Amino acid sequence: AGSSFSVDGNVEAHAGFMHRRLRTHEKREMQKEILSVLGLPHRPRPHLLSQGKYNSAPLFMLDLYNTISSEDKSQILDRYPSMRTTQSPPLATYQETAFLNDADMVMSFVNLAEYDREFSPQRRHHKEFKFNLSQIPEGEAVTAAEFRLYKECVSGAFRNETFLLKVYQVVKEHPNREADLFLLESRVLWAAEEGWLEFDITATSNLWVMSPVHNLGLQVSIETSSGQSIGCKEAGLVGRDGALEKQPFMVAFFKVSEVHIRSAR
Amino acid sequence: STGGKRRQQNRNRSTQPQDASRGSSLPDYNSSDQKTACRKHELYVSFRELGWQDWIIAPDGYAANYCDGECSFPLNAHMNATNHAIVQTLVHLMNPENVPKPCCAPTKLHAISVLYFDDNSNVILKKYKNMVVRACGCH
Repeated sequence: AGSSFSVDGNVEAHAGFMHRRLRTHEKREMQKEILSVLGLPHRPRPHLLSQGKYNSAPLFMLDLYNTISSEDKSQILDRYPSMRTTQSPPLATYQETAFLNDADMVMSFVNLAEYDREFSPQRRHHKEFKFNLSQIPEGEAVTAAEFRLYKECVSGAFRNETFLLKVYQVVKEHPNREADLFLLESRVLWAAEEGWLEFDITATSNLWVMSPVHNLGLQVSIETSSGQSIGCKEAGLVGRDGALEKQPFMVAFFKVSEVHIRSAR
Repeated sequence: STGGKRRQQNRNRSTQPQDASRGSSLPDYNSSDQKTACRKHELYVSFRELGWQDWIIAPDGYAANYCDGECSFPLNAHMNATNHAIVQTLVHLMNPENVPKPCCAPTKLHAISVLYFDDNSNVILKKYKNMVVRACGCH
């Protein structure tokens, strides 16, 4: 017990379980069974990802997964203290861990916006972000949602600047002029700051889930302390063309909605 | 009582549908040969072996149990899990030490969490709690 052979004959230690090659029909049956348990109609076929490298969202979600698994484990460890090992601190903040405990499901969404809008000097630079929340299963309600952007340290002309970053929800779009916007948050940043910026977009996400036609995305704009509008890249914000593990994304925490539909008396 | 037992086995055998295609004859429950005795097996299901590592991020697999031998389910047109459980009960009465007790009670499964990509490359972390299995089997 305690040792097994994987498909390629290597010895892998899976606590106490034998690992034998499945026959084709067994494989098919097992796949069908697992998909039904996961509640999935078919096996997903995500776009081809760069081999073995995850971008920021899956890395963040993997951290949440490890947090859950280590919590399950810590319950076991409480019962069997001799099994306790040192664990590296999770990436997720304390607040996200609280959301995680409460959630039944967590989803991260890929940014769908294709390009940055750069207008003439009179008009504002801004970056667009769009997320498709239409695939959420019935009955799931957003309990918390965050929009995450990675900011790198700025060198060069703006290295001593302070920036004012604003995140807007796009309320209405117009063909020939700027969209109507609703300010969600504004934040002062130092040029030398580096790390993930989190913005609470729970209310906006709930609106997008309940009324997909209102999902017109987010806009981020940045000004210098003198009020000059600059591009996000100049302020160190990483976009779609940046490092995979620093791509912008949004994450939403869901709970199966407790609302019970009461039949009329 | 020996005669009664033999008559009972004959009756058992005659009530069992013979699956000619498999040519299997039911084992003699009293034979010393325990090779086909009902046993619970453990199997590690690897998502990688299922060729699913492109969409399931974690875990890399899960531990499963299944039973084999006398308590296998010859589920064909005449024998379903419930009937089989009844037959096992009969056998259990006469040879309690030979086979484990059949059980059709709902069985609660461990909670699991799965991390995977959907078709749009969004990532989903889902907790599967309160899962109950209602199948009959050699628990």
